[in-house]
Parts: sequence; structure tokens; C-alpha cells
Amino acid sequence: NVEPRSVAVFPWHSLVPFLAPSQPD
Amino acid sequence: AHSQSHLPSHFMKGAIIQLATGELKRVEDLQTQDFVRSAEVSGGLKIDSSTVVDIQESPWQGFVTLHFVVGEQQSKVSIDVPPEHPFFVYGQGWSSCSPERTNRLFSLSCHRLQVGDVCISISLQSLN
Repeated sequence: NVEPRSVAVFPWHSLVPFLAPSQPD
Repeated sequence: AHSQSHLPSHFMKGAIIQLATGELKRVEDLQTQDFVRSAEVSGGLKIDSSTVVDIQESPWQGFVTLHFVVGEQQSKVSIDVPPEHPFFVYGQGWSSCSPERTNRLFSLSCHRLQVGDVCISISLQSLN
């Protein structure tokens, strides 16, 4: 068995901002 | 030693991104549909359209303040980010306030983010 080389994999949602309204207008 | 270890490496050109479908793509190859489909298959998250309504200098030195109207509710949300921070604009792709800095720091090609651009953002899906 070959030890798998560690490659960072990032989840798609880490690339886009989480913009939740903090308060209703 | 370089002092760039604080930079988010997920925006570095060549970074491997896993979509909610399990598919792997490089960050520079992502398309609008990848985000839309990922949100569809991932429970609990939804994609919002967030329109840039103003870009100002931030009170935090070296940052910019981005003002958005978000989603169907047109809620106003402001965030402070470094000018090289990329946002994904519908139908256009990665865009930042300083494409030059983004290219220098991440090697990621960007358009210039402008007022009127519609960015992809996520929020929690409300349960009806």
C-alpha cells in the first residue's frame, strides 16, 4: 500500500460568504 | 520565512475544491452552476444573490467595506474584507476590489468588483 499524499481539499461553501441578515429592516 | 501563511489558501490558484456532489474542481475552474448545484444537493444551505450597492474604505486599515443587498428580502449586509478577497459574480466569475493584489497573492485571475455586481453568497435555508 502506498501512503496517500495529503492534498488539501476545501469545501465549496468555504469560497463564498455567509451573508445572513443580522436584523430585519 | 514568508509572512503570508495567514492568507486563505483555498483561493490560491490550483486549490482543490470539493463540490457538494463530490466532484473535485480547481478553484479557477469553478462556474456559477457549480455553486448553484452544490447548494441544491446540500441540505440546509441556499444560494442568495447579493448585489454590491456600495464599496467604501473601511475604518480598519487595509480593508474595504462592501455593502450588499441580500436575497429576496433585500436585506442590507456589510462586511469588511481585504481588497484582494475574491467574490464569485454571477455569469462573470471571480472578482475582487483589487484584481492586481488577488493575482499577486493568489495567482487567481479576477475581474474588478463593481457596484451592481451580483455575487453568490450562502445562507441557511429556512424550513417551511
